[in-house]
Amino acid sequence: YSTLLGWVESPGYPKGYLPHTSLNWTRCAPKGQTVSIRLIHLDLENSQDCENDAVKISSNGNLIALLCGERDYEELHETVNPLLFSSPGGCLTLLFHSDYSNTKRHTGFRGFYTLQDFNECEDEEINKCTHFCHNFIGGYRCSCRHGYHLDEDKHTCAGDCGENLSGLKRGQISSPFWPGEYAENANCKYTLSVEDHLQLELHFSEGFDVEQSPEGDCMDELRIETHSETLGPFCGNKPPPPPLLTHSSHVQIHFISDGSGTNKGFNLHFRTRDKVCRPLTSNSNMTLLKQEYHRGESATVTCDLGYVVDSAPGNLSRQYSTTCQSNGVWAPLYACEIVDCGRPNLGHDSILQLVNPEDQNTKYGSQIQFYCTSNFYTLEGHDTSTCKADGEWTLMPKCNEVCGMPETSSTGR
Amino acid sequence: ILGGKAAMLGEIPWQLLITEPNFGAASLISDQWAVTAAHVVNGVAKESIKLYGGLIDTTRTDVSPIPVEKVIVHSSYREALIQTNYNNDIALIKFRSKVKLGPNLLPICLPEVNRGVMEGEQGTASGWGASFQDNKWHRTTDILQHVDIPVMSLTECRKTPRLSNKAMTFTNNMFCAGGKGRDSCKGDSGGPFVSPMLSSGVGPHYLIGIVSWGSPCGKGGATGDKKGYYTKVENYVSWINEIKKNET
Repeated sequence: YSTLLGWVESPGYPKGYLPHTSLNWTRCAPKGQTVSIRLIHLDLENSQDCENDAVKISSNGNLIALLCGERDYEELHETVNPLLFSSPGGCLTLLFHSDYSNTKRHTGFRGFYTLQDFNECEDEEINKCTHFCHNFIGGYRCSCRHGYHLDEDKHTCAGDCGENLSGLKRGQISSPFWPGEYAENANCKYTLSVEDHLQLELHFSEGFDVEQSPEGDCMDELRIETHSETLGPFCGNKPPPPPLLTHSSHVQIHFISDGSGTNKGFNLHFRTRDKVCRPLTSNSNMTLLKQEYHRGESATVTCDLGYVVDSAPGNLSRQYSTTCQSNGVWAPLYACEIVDCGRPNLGHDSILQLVNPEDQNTKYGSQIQFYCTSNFYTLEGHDTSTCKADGEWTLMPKCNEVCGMPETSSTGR
Repeated sequence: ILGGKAAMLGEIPWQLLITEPNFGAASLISDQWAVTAAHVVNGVAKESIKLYGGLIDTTRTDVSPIPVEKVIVHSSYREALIQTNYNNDIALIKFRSKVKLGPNLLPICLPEVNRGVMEGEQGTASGWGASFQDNKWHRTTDILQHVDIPVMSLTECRKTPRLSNKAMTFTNNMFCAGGKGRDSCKGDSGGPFVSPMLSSGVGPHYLIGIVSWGSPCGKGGATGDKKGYYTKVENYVSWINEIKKNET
């Protein structure tokens, strides 16, 4: 780029150019800069559409000026020169040619070319800064207002937020700038963590206002993650989410906003209370069913019909006794597994066989289908059997011998 | 069989042949059970029984006997030195394993419990027993014979023949059947009497009788009125089913 400064002129300038003369000149700019030409003199033979003698200037192959005739300095300065520059990092090409003759002598052209910085901040196609844009020679950079930080994409300003509040048993959490409008492009993570025997309780304040689309979708959102579930997303402006008993000692609150909107956000206070056990309901129910059980309370778990306790292999009990522990966990705790009748043992050479034995579901409530492998037997009863809750199949069909029916032999001669 | 004709292979696929230790027949009632007359298998060792299925020609030597696992003679059957009472003449034979059914080996249906055996009802008796053919008596026939005969009236059945100068007993567990020159004969014992008769072409056929006893076939000539007595199977269907259930 050291040569990107100097004069470009027609051959023979200023004495005049000869017929059949040409010039092919190109200069390219480094990234973030442009090549420009300032013509100070132009005197060529004039013609319709400059078809005789001409100067053609193009940027990256696109024609930006076609010149001939005589132009005074002012005209060049005001109407021609402002167009003569390349795109940032692009190339500027000047082509000059003269035809076979001139009616009189023409001096030609002369221009000064130079590198210029390109101001990306003024170009909306390039400038993607969400807050401030700063131009410098060869490039630009973004910066943010107070309370924001520049995101990893180097363009987006994201609200500063999030906090690790581990160890605190009570406190407040709110969206950035609460009760003012919350920051755009926020991605906040608040961490709460207390001792294992405690659980966190969250109470939202009035004024909850998180951007929601007219269709009811959450444009911005608040999510609460516990060790076992995710609550939310919450959004909208009324009413706030109800008090949340998380049953968890560890909670993460995520607040995400997009790049637009004017909403207040959220504010909540958190506190702790002793953990309780919740009734087991997955494929089972409990005796003396209550909303919550306290440490030391026992209950009997009864698996739903068709489910059994997986406490020990071969033990098909539907019930077990369990006690609520201080950490809010039942012990012992067994899953209620669906009863599996297994594939019926028909014997390899049995006339009765399963249709598609590999594809048959053998769990509680499912049906398996049978057929007789010999034409000399008929299927008695339905062709299916159902897996019962006791792990047995309902009465299986039988293949009965076809009786009293000799096959009619052919009498054809 | 008197007055009968030769069966074709597959025509009576439930017919089983017993050659040892006594000559007789049986009927296949499932792929693991057969029924016969008690007096054919009573008191014999199961291992000594040679029982064949799927054939009509007794001279075939390429057929293997069906191994017998158990013989169950009806508990009310009584054997005597001079037999005058064939009441409950029925026995079950269980095979060691299931036989492979096919066109020539198929079971006969058992009747309903209270089906009833009607006077004049036509049935078919079959067997390899004695026959009168080509003006000669034969102790047995090589090719299975069958004959269509009507059930006789109770009045006629009660007129039992005297055998060995002893009066023979007729009970409700029997019926008799026969016609002019048509009868089952010695060596047909244990074999089937099925209804409807085979020549009707109507099925399925039911085992309503088991060849049991009768007057000596030769007596009175080959063309006289014949009368054979058959165990009435419908009276034993519950017994058969109970034993099959307990043995499964």
